[in-house]
This record gives sequence, structure tokens and C-alpha cells, in this order.
Amino acid sequence: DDKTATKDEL
Amino acid sequence: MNIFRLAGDVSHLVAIIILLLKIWKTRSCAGISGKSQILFASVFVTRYLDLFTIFISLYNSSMKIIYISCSIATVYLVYFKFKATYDGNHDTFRVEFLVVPVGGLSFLVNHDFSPMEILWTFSIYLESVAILPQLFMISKTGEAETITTHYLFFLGLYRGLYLINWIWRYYFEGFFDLIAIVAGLVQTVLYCDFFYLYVTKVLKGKKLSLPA
Repeated sequence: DDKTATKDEL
Repeated sequence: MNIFRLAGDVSHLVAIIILLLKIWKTRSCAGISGKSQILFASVFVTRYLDLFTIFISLYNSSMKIIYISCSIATVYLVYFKFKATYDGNHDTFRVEFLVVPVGGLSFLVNHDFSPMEILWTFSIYLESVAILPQLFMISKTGEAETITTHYLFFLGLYRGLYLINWIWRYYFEGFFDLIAIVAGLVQTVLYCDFFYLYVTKVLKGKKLSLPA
């Protein structure tokens, strides 16, 4: 789902 | 990016730098749990593998490089350069009791059963308990150097600020990641006892000593 894409956090 | 996340990253960076400078300047890692530092280094290595596969921003990539290099440098100072000052007798927390359950859980509860995602999940779960050997060591020695308490304060504050960042992102962006939030809550709760001692003792100029 979209979570694996939005790893924009440290 | 929002102010809480930026403040969280800055707080995290400050913590890492404080620790590195404390060990480097005093040429001693007395009171520092090498086990926690190894756990933190593995948290960064397993979480930032995407450093070579995904470019998000210069900020994102440079912070990842700084975190990984500082944490590995800290482990090097504790176990090699200033090994003589490492207090192994008090750094006795059984990290296998952390790594094994965290490893198992990351296979069971994750967003996607892919290697990168499982490693990221492992890293998130591990980070939430990585400070335990350090807190355990302080409870065994019964005290902590003031500079070490400042390190712990900023380290604990960083994930607390991330919690606010996630509230912000949920409210404004509808974004939330339950795995990160639950682990972040556990991580921050583990510092509560320390925060209480830090505010009631260290900020009043006293030394942090246990039992309170």
C-alpha cells in the first residue's frame, strides 16, 4: 500500500 | 516537512553530536552503554538502505549519511579507541531479548512482506527499545553524567516531536503510519521516568542519581 512508498521521514 | 518533524530531526542530531563530542572530548565512554550504541547503529543501517535506491531530498540523504556515520563512529570510539574506559561490567543488558522478539514481530506485523519493508519495520521496532540497555546501565550504576542526561533528553525528545508531527500529518495530510506511531509511542514512554528525573533534578543543577 502507499505506506511503503512514502518513506520520506528519517 | 513540518516544524515538529524538523525540530525532531534537529533534536536527534543534537543528541548524536552531544554523545560523540562527550566521548571524543573527555576521551572516555564511562557511563555509556555500548550495546545501545550498537543497536542504534543497526537501526540506522537497516532503515537507511534506501539511501542508494531512492533519492527523496538533499536534506533526507545528507541526514541519513550523518546519522549512519556518527553512530558507527560512536560504536568505534566505545569498543575500540576508548575501549579501556568502557564500563562492560554495568553494560549487561541481554540485547538478544530485544533483537529476537523485534525480529520476529517485524516478520509478523508489517506493511509489505518485502525485504526492504521488513528491514524498515525491524528498524522501527528496534529503535523503540534500543535505549533500554542504556537506561538499564544507569539504573545499575545508580547515576549518570550530566552530559549523558542531556544526550538522553534530546534523544527522547526527538521521537516525542515525531509523535506531534504524525498528529499534524494526520490532521493536514490524512497520512498516518500505525507501525511508526505505535513504536514511537512505546519509545517515548520508555523515557518518561527519565524525563521526570531530568526535569526535577538535572534542570535544577543536581546530579542525576537513582533511586530518586
